[in-house]
Amino acid sequence: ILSLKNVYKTYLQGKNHIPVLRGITLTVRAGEMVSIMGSSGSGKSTLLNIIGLLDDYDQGEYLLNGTLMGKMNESKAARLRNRHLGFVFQSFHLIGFKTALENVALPLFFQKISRKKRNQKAMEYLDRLGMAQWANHLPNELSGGQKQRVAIARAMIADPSVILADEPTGALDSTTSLEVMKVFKEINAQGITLVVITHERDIAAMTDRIVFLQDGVIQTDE
Amino acid sequence: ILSLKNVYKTYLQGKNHIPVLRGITLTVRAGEMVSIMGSSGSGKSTLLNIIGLLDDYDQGEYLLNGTLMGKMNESKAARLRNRHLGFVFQSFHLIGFKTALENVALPLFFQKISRKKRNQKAMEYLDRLGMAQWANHLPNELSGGQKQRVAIARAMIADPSVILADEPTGALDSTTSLEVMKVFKEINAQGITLVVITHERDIAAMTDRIVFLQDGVIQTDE
Ligand SMILES: Nc1ncnc2c1ncn2[C@@H]1O[C@H](COP(=O)(O)OP(=O)(O)OP(=O)(O)O)[C@@H](O)[C@H]1O
Ligand SMILES: Nc1ncnc2c1ncn2[C@@H]1O[C@H](COP(=O)(O)OP(=O)(O)OP(=O)(O)O)[C@@H](O)[C@H]1O
Ligand SMILES: [Mg+2]
Ligand SMILES: [Mg+2]
Repeated sequence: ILSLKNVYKTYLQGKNHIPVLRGITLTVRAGEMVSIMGSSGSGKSTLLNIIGLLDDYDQGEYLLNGTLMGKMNESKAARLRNRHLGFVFQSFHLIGFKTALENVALPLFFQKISRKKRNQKAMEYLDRLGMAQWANHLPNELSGGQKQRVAIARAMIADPSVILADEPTGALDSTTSLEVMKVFKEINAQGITLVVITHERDIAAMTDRIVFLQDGVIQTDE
Repeated sequence: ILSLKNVYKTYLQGKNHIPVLRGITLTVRAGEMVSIMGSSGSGKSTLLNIIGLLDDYDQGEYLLNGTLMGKMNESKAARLRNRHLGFVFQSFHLIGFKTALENVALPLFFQKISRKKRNQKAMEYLDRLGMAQWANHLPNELSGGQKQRVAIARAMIADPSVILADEPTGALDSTTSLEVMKVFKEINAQGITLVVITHERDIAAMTDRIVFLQDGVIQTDE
């Protein structure tokens, strides 16, 4: 469902060229649950952003569902993202002036579902992540791990075919981390493809396959 | 150096009273390195914010260096913080339009040190956290773990007597986490007191003492 061939990405910072991805070749089959590990600054978020159509790449090929994803304008990228992808950001990116419930319900706005049904489904997903009690809190009234769980619920609610999660258990204690991984395994069993960046071995061990990123290339694939 | 006696903290959210801390009694001696663990939403950040004079409390007593910290106006709290405390926030709070170097140098601004000396010391601390190469990057040009390390360098640079760190290795891979803990142990050996919130057992095991927070009170203290 995801196919990257020899993908390169370099950041331009002033006059500096900072090569981050130097020939990434990676295939993810539909229904797989893959983790990406690598040291801080190795390019994991950069790679996930490219897969998630949030950023473009300089060389190589990236196919999503068999279609080539090249440089595209923001509205086309947004439409593809809304239809196929769910994203959990490393820093959550919740909307500060909306409640947890409203944040989670937002992706359904584009699916022409009645507001009543959107909120019902949002409540269901919040509950699944243990967050029902905080539905009416604003993000700044939530702890770090609570914000993370709201972001996870939001990524799942529109039943995307692929969920991309950047350190989804980074702010969670071990018990809550296991609860989140249990939910991920449930939706994976329903056929949703998951790509998870994590720096925790125990979390990676719960996925089908671990991909190691180092020096801009994939070193090993277990 | 830190003494909390029966401290209570309740959040008011609309008409709701949300009791978070329900009688916290905790003493930290000068030069100790203590970790605080507990599940997501248990009140760890709330407790650290009270200790760091970033928030007030409703009942009980908190003494910093033997002086009672009660309700105080922001300028008095700011002066005390600048003089005694270094804080690593769970979400870093770097200044977006300043480089990594400028962010780290900022706490020295209040110490009447020449700009040349401030930048020199900031470079030294960035280097200690493995971040020298990124001195001139803006926060949005840094990875999650790189931002975290800049926030850590900033907390240390003014040689505070107490450093309060909220999940300082949350965004770091295991190798980089160990490097950060090594730096913490070095400054602890110089006499700096550290209170570290972490949800990782391996990190907590490197400190002198682990305090467990649950249901708003301290359950165990190892
Ligand atoms: N806009 C940018 N301009 C310049 N360099 C950038 C930019 N964004 C990221 N970088 C650099 O690209 C490299 C990879 O960043 P990335 O965020 O992908 O790392 P990561 O593997 O996700 O790290 P972490 O585990 O710390 O989150 C880093 O060295 C970072 O400094
Ligand atoms: N401004 C606020 N208004 C209402 N409730 C709040 C507010 N800030 C925090 N809370 C609630 O207080 C509780 C404790 O929050 P806190 O941030 O201290 O938890 P934590 O232990 O740091 O969690 P985590 O491990 O997820 O970071 C949470 O249930 C949270 O929803
Ligand atoms: Mg990252
Ligand atoms: Mg917290």
